[in-house]
Amino acid sequence: KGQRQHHRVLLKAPTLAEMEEMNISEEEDSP
Amino acid sequence: RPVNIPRKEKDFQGMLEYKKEDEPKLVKNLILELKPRGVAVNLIPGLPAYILFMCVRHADYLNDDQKVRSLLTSTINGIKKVLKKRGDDFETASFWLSNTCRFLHCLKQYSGEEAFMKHNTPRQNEHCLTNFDLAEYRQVLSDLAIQIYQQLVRVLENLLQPMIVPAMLEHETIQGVSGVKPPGLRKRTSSVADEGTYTLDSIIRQLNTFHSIQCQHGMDPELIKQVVKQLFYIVGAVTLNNLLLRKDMCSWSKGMQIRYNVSQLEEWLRDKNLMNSGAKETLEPLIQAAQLLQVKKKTDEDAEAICSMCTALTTAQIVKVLNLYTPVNEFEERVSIGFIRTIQIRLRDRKDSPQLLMDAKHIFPVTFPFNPSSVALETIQIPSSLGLGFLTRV
Repeated sequence: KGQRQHHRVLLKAPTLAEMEEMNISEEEDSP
Repeated sequence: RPVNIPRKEKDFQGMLEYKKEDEPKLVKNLILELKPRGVAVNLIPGLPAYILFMCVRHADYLNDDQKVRSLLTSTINGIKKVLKKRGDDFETASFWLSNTCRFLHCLKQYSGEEAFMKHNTPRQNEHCLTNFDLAEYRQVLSDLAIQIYQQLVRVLENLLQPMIVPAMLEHETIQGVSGVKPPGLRKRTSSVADEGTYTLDSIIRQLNTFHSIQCQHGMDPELIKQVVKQLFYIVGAVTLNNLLLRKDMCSWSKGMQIRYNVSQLEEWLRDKNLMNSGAKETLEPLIQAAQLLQVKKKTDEDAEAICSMCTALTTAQIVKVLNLYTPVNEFEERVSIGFIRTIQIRLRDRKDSPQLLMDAKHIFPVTFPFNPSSVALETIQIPSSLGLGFLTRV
């Protein structure tokens, strides 16, 4: 189990600007 | 319904379980609708950041990369949204800068990377992320923190700006120093606050407000220092720029008043234990301009003394102050053209910029030094006022 700690999978992240674009469609429905 | 059996804190693992469909509710209640001045006043500093991180930990524990990604993206966008909507409010900017930094520190402290684990307790080390490396998201959060910082500086600047000239230059606290003013300079009023609306006390009070709210939000001490340094720079630059444009500010007595005001600001730094913030150093050009107003300006020795004293002023600034210098009583005289020539010749080899005015809009680059927390995640409780009853402590 201890071994697993050394093999974390890198999660690729979009940039701040890309994130904003992704979000526009998702949250517009909330009042 | 299952009976809610109270558990001991040691039974918790410092995670918060939530359903994927509750993620928008989490962002709404914890970020979008949380008012720093309302419920948040009584929270432990950085609580929103800890809660979000504990949710990330649970998604990591489930090995659900989509859930982790989605939460991080919604969190970052939520914070951006709040700042877009209420970012001109000082408390909102300060609150979310503090929490964004705390979230970033959590992602480092529990990343499992040894460099960030040095100050962890053994229990904290057990709480490190197990499945995912979120280094790229840390970079995005750091970029976000820079944006919020810049926004915060602009907000603080807007609040401080109207006070600077009236308080630092126009208002006279030292009674009797100015003596008789030269004819024609007496009634000049260039700011709305000339009636004494703003004094140095107004600036000090404003600095106190900024400082106490930042402390209340748990802003990193190193970050508070950077904010204060930036504010002092703005005060110094705006004051000096106005001095360089106003003949009525270039007198021996104004020099005295400015030095007194600067000493009060320095006193404030000392009182708040911020002397090592670099804030005082940003006032150096103003301090030297005030000294320049007060020293003798006649002989070659005087010229030499001025040149070795005024290292933080450009030649253009030194010459301008000398040209504007206006005696306020019969014991003083204008600076002779010959003296100014001497100064210019002596400073010829200086390779400084021809710039007269300081860039009052300049923002120093900000850094967010790692600041691990001693808070034990498993002890964190969520007040019901946050409306996060759908989160389960794990």
